Amino acid sequence: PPCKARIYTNHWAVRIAGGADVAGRIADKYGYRNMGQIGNLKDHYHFFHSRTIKRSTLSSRGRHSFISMEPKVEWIQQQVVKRRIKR
Amino acid sequence: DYKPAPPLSLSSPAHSNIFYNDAKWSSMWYIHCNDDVHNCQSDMNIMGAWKRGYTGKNVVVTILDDGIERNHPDLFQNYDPQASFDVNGNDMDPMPRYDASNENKHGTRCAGEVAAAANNSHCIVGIAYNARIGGVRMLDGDVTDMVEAKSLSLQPQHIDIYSASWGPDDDGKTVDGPASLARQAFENGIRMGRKGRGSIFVWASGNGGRSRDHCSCDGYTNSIYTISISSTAESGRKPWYLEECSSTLTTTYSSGENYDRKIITTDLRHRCTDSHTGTSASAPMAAAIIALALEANPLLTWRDVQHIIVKTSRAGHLSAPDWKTNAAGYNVSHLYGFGLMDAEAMVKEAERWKQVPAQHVCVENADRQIRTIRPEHVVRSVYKATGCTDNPNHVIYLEHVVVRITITHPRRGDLSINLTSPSGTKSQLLANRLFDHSMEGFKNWEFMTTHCWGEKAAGDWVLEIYDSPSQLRSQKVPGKLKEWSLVLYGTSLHPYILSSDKQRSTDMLTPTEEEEYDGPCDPECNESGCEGPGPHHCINCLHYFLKFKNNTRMCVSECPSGFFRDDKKRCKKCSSLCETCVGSRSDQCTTCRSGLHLSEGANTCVASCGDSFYLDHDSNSCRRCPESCKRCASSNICTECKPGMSLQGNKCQMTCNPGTYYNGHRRACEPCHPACATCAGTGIEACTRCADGYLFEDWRCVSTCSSGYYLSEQTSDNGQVQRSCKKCDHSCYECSGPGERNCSSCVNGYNLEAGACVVSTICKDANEESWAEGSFCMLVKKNNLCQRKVLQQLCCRTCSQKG
Repeated sequence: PPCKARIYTNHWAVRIAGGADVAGRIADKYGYRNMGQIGNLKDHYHFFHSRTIKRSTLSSRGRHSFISMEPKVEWIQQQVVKRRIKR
Repeated sequence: DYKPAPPLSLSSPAHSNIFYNDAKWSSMWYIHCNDDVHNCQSDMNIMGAWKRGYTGKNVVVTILDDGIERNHPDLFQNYDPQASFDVNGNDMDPMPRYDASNENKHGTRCAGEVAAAANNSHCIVGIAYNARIGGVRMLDGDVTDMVEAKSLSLQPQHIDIYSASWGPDDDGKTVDGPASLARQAFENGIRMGRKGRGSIFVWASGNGGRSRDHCSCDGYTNSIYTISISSTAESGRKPWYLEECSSTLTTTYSSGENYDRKIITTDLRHRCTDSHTGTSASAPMAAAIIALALEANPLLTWRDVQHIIVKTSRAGHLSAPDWKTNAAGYNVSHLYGFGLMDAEAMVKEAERWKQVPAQHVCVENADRQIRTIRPEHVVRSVYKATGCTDNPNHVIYLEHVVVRITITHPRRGDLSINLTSPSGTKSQLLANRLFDHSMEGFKNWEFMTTHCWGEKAAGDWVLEIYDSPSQLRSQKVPGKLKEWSLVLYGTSLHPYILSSDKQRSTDMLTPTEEEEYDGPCDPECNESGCEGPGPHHCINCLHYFLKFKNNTRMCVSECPSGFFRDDKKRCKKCSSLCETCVGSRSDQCTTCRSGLHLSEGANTCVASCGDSFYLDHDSNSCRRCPESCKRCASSNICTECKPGMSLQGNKCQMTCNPGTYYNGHRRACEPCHPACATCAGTGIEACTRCADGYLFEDWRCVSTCSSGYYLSEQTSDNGQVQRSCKKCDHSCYECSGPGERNCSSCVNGYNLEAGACVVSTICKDANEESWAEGSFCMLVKKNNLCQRKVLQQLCCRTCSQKG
């Protein structure tokens, strides 16, 4: 059976220690827009990268992906579309 | 000094029969009382909770879905903007996106069930019609891990209850659940939400309306942090869409078949609808009922809520093939969890609830022994759990049990998995899924069961993995159980006993409410203590417990007649015909109700003994007849033999062929004596019928009649001549026929006279002495003078000779 292709979006979840300012600076440095904290998950931020394809079966490449090299960036996850069905 | 709680006065205004002017009020069967019963109660007892004054005041519920029509006439009064957000559009307004298909109606429909305003002449009445209701628009766009996390962690200090009626695709081949951010959002909410008491996450169990799926592959319902809600139709039957799994906690009503009555709720464009179906309709109902309980006691933690649900849900009229009672005395099913929610029982429990002890999480060591899973075979792995006795996470009393499993397998849908607790409660963690062809297996997947709630953690846990190929498969790559581990959630202290040093949150008790019970317990209570003086107030029983329909239980020293005790200290009913028994089946009786008899060997109670049995009055039981008996009056009086046997006296013996007889010692037929045609034993004396040429004479067969016997010939009814030797009359020595007149010779001392033997005097014939030439008696005889008595006696010899 065809394996289900993952659909990558141009949104990222990032965990950055040090507070919102630090997060803002890192976002700017790599070309992301910091959309703010994710709910009430401390140190977790929603980054948006407008120049990445909105939906792709390939995870995104490019300079912005070097963000994961930043020491303050503890964790990063490019968001994948999940199939969710109403009951 | 124990004071029972003062009875609720039903006279206060709140108890007048409730009626609302809302248009669809009369169609809301799942809230109503039964039509014709005063002080009636629907099965979810929502009116009962309302009558106690609980309608969801000061409780905030939000619906995670495709938005909420916040200006709906039935919603705007209770709408709470602080409990709302548009994650898809990243703005504050959760209004749904309208289009011709009306696809974004789901959230609005769910919201109405929870908190549609009452008595506003519009549409319906929400179950928690005074609660605050919000909505999060998060399904109407790309749903990502981050979108879910944002929704689940919205305003956790303001929102009490999150209700979600969605999940991974239920196409029968998906295994999916919350990813890392969503999982963190759950944990965050549980840890810090509601000022540390934990957010309440209510989830629709895994169905989506497609078949052959199993909700244990849905990681949201499998989570211990979500209260997974199942559905039942008004009739109590399983709705067509329902999936069964062991993580379901409880059930509320929903739509069933097309002939079942429907759920009514608010709809897009200010309308009402009865098309809201499935567990989508059940989850918000459950959220609203929990809101009533939170109003009754705002200090309840997320685990208190689950404990109260377990304690108060009832099997009632819900029909399921797998209802079982676990060792803690709770009835539970894979279809409905612990049964139908009971709003009134929940608010009553909530009013006087003492917070349960802190949660302990015991992660038992992983079993990394690799086992091959072969088609049509079972892999059985036993793990002896200690419940982490040696560390602070010691778990004695269970809540949730999670099994983390890693399996490789060529066809995941062919697997089914069971877990049996030390108390013997079996949970089906996974059933076969016909459409799941995946070769991915399970990678550290967490299956969860609620079925062991309240049981003891320590002991042998048995994991069974069945491989049932649904189609031909390559045998080259068999499945492998790589690793599995148990995670036991629960407490080391009994969850419902008060320990003196236990921190009790007494501010939730008002002074007038009943104080804790600290009087003496019934002798049948064990060391766990009690909540009152009676045997039904015990926390746990010293000996056995009787469980009643209303879920209460009573401790007893012995099980009453008509009950038997099982290995879990429960008194379980015998079959109706038994007086006493060792099990609930009809063939496990030990004594019978009056008028019935215990059938030996079958252990059943019968009104009359069947073939091969006789009634033993002493023991009032049907005992087995001797081996060869078909019917008997007692153990040694056979009245009818089985085929192949023949009755010999009171015994049945093997029927032997003519010319043979049954030798009891050798247990075989043996030949008769040659003179016998048939016989009852060996030797010529045992003949019962003679062979040809022989004559029957006193159980013997002889070729000619012995002396003292004469030959008798009788013609039987069928014209046959029966020849036998019959005994002569006792007066004859020999004879030629029956009676005393057919003698042919006499014994000494008797003379034969005219065929009869008469006592002879001394017969000295006159001829012998006194008379010369003896001619005197000859003269007497010649002149026929023998009939003269005197002359007959004088010449007795000559007279008795013939001729």
